[in-house]
Formats: sequence, structure tokens, C-alpha cells
Amino acid sequence: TKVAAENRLLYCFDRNPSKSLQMINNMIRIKSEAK
Amino acid sequence: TEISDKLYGIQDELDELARQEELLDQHKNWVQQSIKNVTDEAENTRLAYVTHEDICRHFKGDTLLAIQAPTGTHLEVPIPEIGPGFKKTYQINLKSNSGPINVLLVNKD
Amino acid sequence: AQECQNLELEKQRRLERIKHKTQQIQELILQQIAFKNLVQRNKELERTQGPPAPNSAIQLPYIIVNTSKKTVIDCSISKDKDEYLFNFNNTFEIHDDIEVLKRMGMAYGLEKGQCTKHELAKCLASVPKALEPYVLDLARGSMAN
Repeated sequence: TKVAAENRLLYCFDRNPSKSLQMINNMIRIKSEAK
Repeated sequence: TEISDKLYGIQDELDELARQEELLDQHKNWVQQSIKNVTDEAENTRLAYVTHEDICRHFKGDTLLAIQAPTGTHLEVPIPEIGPGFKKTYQINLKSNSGPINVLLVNKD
Repeated sequence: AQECQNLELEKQRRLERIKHKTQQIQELILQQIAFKNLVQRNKELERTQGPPAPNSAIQLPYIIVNTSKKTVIDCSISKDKDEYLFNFNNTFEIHDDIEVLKRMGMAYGLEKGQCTKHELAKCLASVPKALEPYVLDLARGSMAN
């Protein structure tokens, strides 16, 4: 399924810093707490 | 007069900050070049590995997937919908345009 | 006065950029120190115990997805393995190889500003001289703070 750009977080191998992954982890944790 | 003095003062600070930023850009290039020198050495490349034990020791009790993918591979995590009627699932999409992606289940036990 | 205000805004933007760039350099320095330390450790291990057993080591670079043992993971893979779709019924975390090296202590705790004098000396020896001030800054806990 295609997801609209604003509804997803991206990480690009060997291009993005670790921070991008930390943002994904924070988002997942916040969403799970909200659920 | 007060404002014009302040104006000159800020201008001097901006000039100093510009010099600092230039130096930082140079240092960043040096570090990146230094890392490239280290990682390009064949022996270093061969020795650049971690054992499964290393990883399991620091992610105790979890299921661990190790993913090796070509440079530029996209990892996408859709932001989960919240609310009644939405299933509690979290997704990861991986897409490479330049070769296969390897995924390994690290702690098979 | 208006120009003064504009210059103040520009000053704030520059200060923010300088802070961001300094953090980037510190992160890169941590990467270099951790990588060199890992190579040295593996060299020592191979000298005393020989190379790792087949399929027991993972070459850098990689990323790790970790999730609870109870999580059910549904995985779909395309034929030529260039596309994967994972569905987890629980939360997960994703970490890159440098984060794993930090957890392994390969950056001597520099990222937390917690390294001994001896370790600090090793860190300083790992980077070009002109970059030592960044290492000393890290040792004072600048990244942890």
C-alpha cells in the first residue's frame, strides 16, 4: 500500500544520521503510549 | 547613537560567527576524510564486524533483526493511525534500487 | 532599529547552525573513535582466538531492529530481495551500527562524558590533532548535556 509522504518517517542507509532513527523510535513510542 | 553602536556590535559578532562557521566546515571535511581513510583500508574493512554475541549482550531478551542494505536504500515507517477500530500494528518498508537487502534474525535461539 | 532586529535574527540563525555543525562533528568523531576501537579489538581477538566462526559475525554497516520476544513479525519479501514489508504487532526500535558500538563501549563512554584519563588519551590519539578540542569537549560531557 502506498502511504502519503506526510504520514511516514524515512531513513536512508549510509546517508541519514542516527538521529533519523531516533525520531522513528520516538514516534513509535509516542504512538504506542497514545494507543 | 545607541542603536548604531549596537548595530556595529552585532555586525562584528556576525563576522566572528561567520569565521567560526567556516572553521567548522573545514573541521567537518577533515573528520569525514579521516573516517574515509580509516574505513577504506582493506584490513580495517575486513575487521569491521561485530559478533552476534556483541549485539545480543546489549539488546537482552529481544528479537533482533540485522539489516544490511546498499547505500541509499530507503527505510520507511508509516505513522500508525490511532483510535478505535485501528489495528495495533507497526510497519517497516525497505526498498533498494541498487541490489538485494540482507535481513538476518540474529538470536535464533 | 529594524536592521538591528534583522541582524539579531541572523545572529540567532548562525548560532543555531554553529551548534548543529559542532554536534555533527562530535558525532563523526565518536564514529571514528568507535570504529578504530572495534577494529583494534577484533585484531586482538583474532590474534588470540582466531577469526570468528562462520555466520557468527555481522559486517558493518548494518542496522538493528529490536522488538520484544513476544512480538509477532509478519514479513513479505520481493523475489529479488530488494523490497521488504514487515508488520509488527508490537513496538520496535531501530538502531544503526554506531549506536551498537556505543553500547558496546567502543567509544569509551565519551558520548556520555564518562571516560577515564587513560581512555581519554586513547581517544585523543585516534583523531587528528586539530580535532582534539572536540574530544576534550565531549569528555566534559557536552553531548550528554
